[in-house]
Amino acid sequence: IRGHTTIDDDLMEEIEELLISADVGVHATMTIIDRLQNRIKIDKIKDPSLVEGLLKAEIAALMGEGSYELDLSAVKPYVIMVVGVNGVGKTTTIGKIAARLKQEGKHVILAAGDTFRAAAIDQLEIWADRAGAQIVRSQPEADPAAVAFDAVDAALARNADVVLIDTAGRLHTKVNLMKELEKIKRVVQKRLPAAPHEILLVLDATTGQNAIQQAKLFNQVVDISGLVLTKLDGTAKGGIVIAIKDELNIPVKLIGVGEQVEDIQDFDPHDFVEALFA
Amino acid sequence: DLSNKLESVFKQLRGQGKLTEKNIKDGLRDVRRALLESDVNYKVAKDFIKRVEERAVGEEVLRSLKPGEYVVRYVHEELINLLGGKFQDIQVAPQPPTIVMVCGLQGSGKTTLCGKFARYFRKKGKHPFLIAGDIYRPAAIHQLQVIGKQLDIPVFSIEGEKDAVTICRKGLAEAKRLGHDFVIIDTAGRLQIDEAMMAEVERIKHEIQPTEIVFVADAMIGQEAVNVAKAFHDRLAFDSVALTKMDGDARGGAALSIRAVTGKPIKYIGVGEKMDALEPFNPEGMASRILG
Ligand SMILES: Nc1nc2c(ncn2[C@@H]2O[C@H](COP(=O)(O)OP(=O)(O)OP(=O)(O)O)[C@@H](O)[C@H]2O)c(=O)[nH]1
Ligand SMILES: Nc1nc2c(ncn2[C@@H]2O[C@H](COP(=O)(O)OP(=O)(O)OP(=O)(O)O)[C@@H](O)[C@H]2O)c(=O)[nH]1
Ligand SMILES: [Mg+2]
Ligand SMILES: [Mg+2]
Repeated sequence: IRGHTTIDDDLMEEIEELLISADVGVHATMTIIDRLQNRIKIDKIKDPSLVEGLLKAEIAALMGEGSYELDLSAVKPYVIMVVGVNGVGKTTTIGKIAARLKQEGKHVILAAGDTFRAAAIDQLEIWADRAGAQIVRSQPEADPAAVAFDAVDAALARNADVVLIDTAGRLHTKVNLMKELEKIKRVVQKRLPAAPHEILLVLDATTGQNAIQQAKLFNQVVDISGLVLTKLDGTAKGGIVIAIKDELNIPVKLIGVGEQVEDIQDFDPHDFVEALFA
Repeated sequence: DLSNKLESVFKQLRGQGKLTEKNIKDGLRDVRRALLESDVNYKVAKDFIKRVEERAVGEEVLRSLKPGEYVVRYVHEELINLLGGKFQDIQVAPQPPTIVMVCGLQGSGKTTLCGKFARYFRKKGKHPFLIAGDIYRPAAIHQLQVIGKQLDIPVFSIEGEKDAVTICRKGLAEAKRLGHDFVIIDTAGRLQIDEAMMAEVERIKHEIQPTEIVFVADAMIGQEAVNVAKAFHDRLAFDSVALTKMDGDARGGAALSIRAVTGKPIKYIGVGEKMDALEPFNPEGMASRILG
């Protein structure tokens, strides 16, 4: 979009291609372009070299503040539940968050809430070990709500700072699995009425428009407080979070940028927008 | 519903004999939107629409048929053709064992698919053998071992071995020694831009000479499917594609994108987390799903 001498339909079509190719989706792209064209009209803008800046500013403003505000002084234990469809990076993200908190001197407990998938508990145990966190686990096939309950219970007994609850991957279309998620939340609330204090929906940056459905349905069932966008170290731009912010106003809090324990960062809307246009 | 949407666009066509260029352009705008909403790649959708446009202009619109329905059916048939005609199965090696290697991005469903293939081909009379080639992901080997145990299918791994090629080579030798005729190699998830990891999977291919390399893609993958598939195809010349998590509601436009850019057939789809959740790919079902 940089080589244009006038603001014309061609320029708008290039912007459309850029945004759709970044998985922003048709609807959100049209909304963004409408707003941009309005802006151009109202401010009587003639110089095409200004368009990119306007576009970036508009998208960054939409994405909002977004930094991960974890106020651990106010609440103890702070309970974070991590949810999402299969294979997006929930377990790995929990390991990364745990390590970061441990480095800040926090006492962290992990709840092995995926009692279904082969070696899921073992996978989380390795991450607990890497992060220096404690793990509360049961047997495969155990009730995940019971594991979550036990973890919160243990956190209260041991005066831990944070509980991170891992859950099994589940497609948002599976009613019984979504009901199970609701139950995990309810049972945690029983032990600690304000918990979970944070419910993070993990989204894979390579995901297309289905991410919007994922966000909608998970949000209906358990009130999502923030998104984690993983695998941004790949070539996908993760534009779906723009559509989700626009439609559901759920902010991105963290991003995953690799498979190692340190590969997690706070979401920065300006960095995100720059990468979109890189 | 796309048919109904196009119907209103084509209302004025009733009674006219042929579809004009303008009629087609208007109708196809809605089709293009449907494709993009299904995650078909922007450029792939553009090319597809252009081809349909060229062929549809001048077509006879049957007087009894609604033009909107006609265009949709035309597009539907084009999609089915592109997605691949008759079902093609995994190739069988002229001399046993048949060796199947899976590859793909992180979390796409490879390890689960390996278990599903093992169960499926045993039902067809093969004697499968699994090789745990993911030495990176925490508990990846253990995951395949648990699956193998559930299915009562042997899993080969070498504790502490840091070279995936060595594991695959020794695993293949062991499979042959024990008389297995169907070997399935699980590999680590990797980014197509990770040079070291792409070199690793190239080395495994070179060393093992698989009968079939299956590129595994998540049905919910978006626009990037083209870049990812193209890179894996350039490096590995994979033979076929498996699309996983098709039991969700992702429309799966990536199927069209991947097929368009690599020319390789989709042979199987994953339709659940359990080991029996594997089905042969059905292009007609996929076309309807993509059109929404
Ligand atoms: N490149 C990259 N890979 C990631 C990232 N986050 C997770 N992964 C990889 O994605 C794969 C899946 O990660 P998991 O943490 O097992 O995902 P999950 O959501 O817990 O999966 P299920 O529990 O099976 O639903 C693993 O190979 C991870 O190493 C990331 O930010 N970048
Ligand atoms: N619903 C559903 N889930 C699936 C399907 N295939 C795999 N999964 C789930 O997707 C998640 C990831 O599957 P894996 O087999 O671990 O994926 P992978 O490609 O081996 O992951 P990496 O080795 O980390 O790259 C797991 O939770 C699986 O149970 C499928 O067809 N349907
Ligand atoms: Mg997990
Ligand atoms: Mg795997």
